[in-house]
Amino acid sequence: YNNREEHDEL
Amino acid sequence: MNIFRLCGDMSHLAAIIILLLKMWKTRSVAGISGKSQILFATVFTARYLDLFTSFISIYNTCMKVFFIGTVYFTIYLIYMKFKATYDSNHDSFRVEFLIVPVGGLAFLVNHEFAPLEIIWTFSIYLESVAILPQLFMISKTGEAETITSHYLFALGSYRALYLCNWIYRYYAEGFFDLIAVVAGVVQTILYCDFFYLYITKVMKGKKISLPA
Repeated sequence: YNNREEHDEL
Repeated sequence: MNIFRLCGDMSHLAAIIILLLKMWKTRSVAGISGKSQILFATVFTARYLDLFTSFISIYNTCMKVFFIGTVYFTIYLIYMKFKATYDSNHDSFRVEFLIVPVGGLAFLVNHEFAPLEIIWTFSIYLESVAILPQLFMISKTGEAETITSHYLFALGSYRALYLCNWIYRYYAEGFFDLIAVVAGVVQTILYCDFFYLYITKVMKGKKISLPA
């Protein structure tokens, strides 16, 4: 899992 | 940002605008589930808590503000301004049967056991089932206004386009978020029978009328 630190999607 | 995600966001935007136009033009919320709109307001509030703490882009911030503003305005129209046209008898889905399991699941299955992350996960899981009261209401009334069908088609397409966005991001950027993908698949599957009705009926100028 390498979702960015912050969620950049709406 | 990629074309799939942009089209998805535009489809989501179109859905909200179609809904507002339907309410404003017909001055009626007949056939619209207030409970689903309350669930969507919960989804947006929980997901956009980072609105003031983390800045991604002007686009991201504007869309978040627009989504939150319009969903609360929709609730105002349903429960206050056009309250007389709200069909609460048919909007009888027990949302606690959604919120409790989704809340529990967000605690158990998340990427990081941190408050903001759990709340974000809760919003992702809740969004995947938030349309159920609306679909349930249509099954009870046995029909949907054509404009409401367009609203649902745009809303269902938004997450389907996001699935394409995640496939693209996996191959282009190596980005992968299992929680968002699984919830997105569930959310899109819930629209499938509606998509079938929409394509076989509404596209031919007929109204959607389920066997009541």
